[in-house]
Amino acid sequence: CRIQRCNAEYVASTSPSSGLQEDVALDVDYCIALRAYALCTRRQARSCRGDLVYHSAVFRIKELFSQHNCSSDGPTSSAKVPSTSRPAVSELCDYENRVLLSGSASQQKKYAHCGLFGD
Amino acid sequence: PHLRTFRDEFQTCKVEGAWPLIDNRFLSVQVTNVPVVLGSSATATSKITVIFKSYHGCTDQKVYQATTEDLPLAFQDGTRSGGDSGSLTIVERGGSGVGRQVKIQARYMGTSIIVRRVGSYLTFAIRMPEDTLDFSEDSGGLQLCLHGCPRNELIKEHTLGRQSQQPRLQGTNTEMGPLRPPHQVYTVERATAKCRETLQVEDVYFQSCVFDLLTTGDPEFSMAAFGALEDLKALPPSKLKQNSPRPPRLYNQGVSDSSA
Repeated sequence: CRIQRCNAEYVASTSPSSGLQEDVALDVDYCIALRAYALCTRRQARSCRGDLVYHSAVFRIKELFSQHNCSSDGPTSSAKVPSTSRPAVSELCDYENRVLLSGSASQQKKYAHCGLFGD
Repeated sequence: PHLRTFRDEFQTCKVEGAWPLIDNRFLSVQVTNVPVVLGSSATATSKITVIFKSYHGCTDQKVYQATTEDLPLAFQDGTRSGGDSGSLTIVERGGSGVGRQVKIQARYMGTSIIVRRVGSYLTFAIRMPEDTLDFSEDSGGLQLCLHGCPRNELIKEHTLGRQSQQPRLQGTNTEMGPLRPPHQVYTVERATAKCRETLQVEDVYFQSCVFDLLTTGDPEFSMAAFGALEDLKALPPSKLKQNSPRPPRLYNQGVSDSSA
């Protein structure tokens, strides 16, 4: 169970030193960080079954979505976007652009393919 | 139909009726397959429904549906894009000439989809970033693209060997309308020769082409495999190898080495 890692990433991405303040209620970047946190916890669902820290996090995330008026669907990013180069919404709607902004461009992204044809 | 999963596995499946291909937080894809010939369990795709789920700030929920009668160049609500950002769009593809083609690009999730009509049926191809997929066993139950077909839906190798000895009659079904004139009967040799006209490499796509010809006897429908290969090439960047260095192998496929 790696819920502590999710917690740590979330804290790092929303700490004052990251340039992101939680009290900016509708901050696009905050919602991105929160969605990333939610995604991270969802991925731990199986291994963290019954873990009190995990279940607390799930409960807290639900509250935060509501408090900050964030939608649960939308872009996620595991890394903080520098505030000096805050992307426009249209840039956030481009997956490859988001990958670049999140700083993981050096990791070559892999794509999977599925096809259904013939009889 | 023939299925190439996200894990690069090939299968030939029955999967008659409605089946989910993909169901995750971004989109849901469902297909309907109908029998193609009398006396065979083989089916082909007659309807494809793609639901692009709402993605905050990028697109509203959009539904695309294609049937054998209608391959629209728009979502069900009549629009050709989702939201104002232009990150979800539909365009018509030209090019290689195998059937009519529609390409849907969902930039917000790095995903492209191609839907074709080949002969009387539909084909589907999608490319998605791996990190948007959840390969875990818990990931949303049945998803053919993710987990492949259930074991009891696979068409076994021996089935073709028996059936290829007998002539095929084009079947009827409620969605495809009246009985069509029977197509010619292909022997393995003739089917192989026909498929060599369009597919140079004798890989799994080639074997699928042979299977389709033997099953339906419809030369137009045999182009489905060629179209699927074209779609794979048209959806870069892909890390998948198109031709395995190993001998061609259809995983639990309907074409055995001896028959193909």
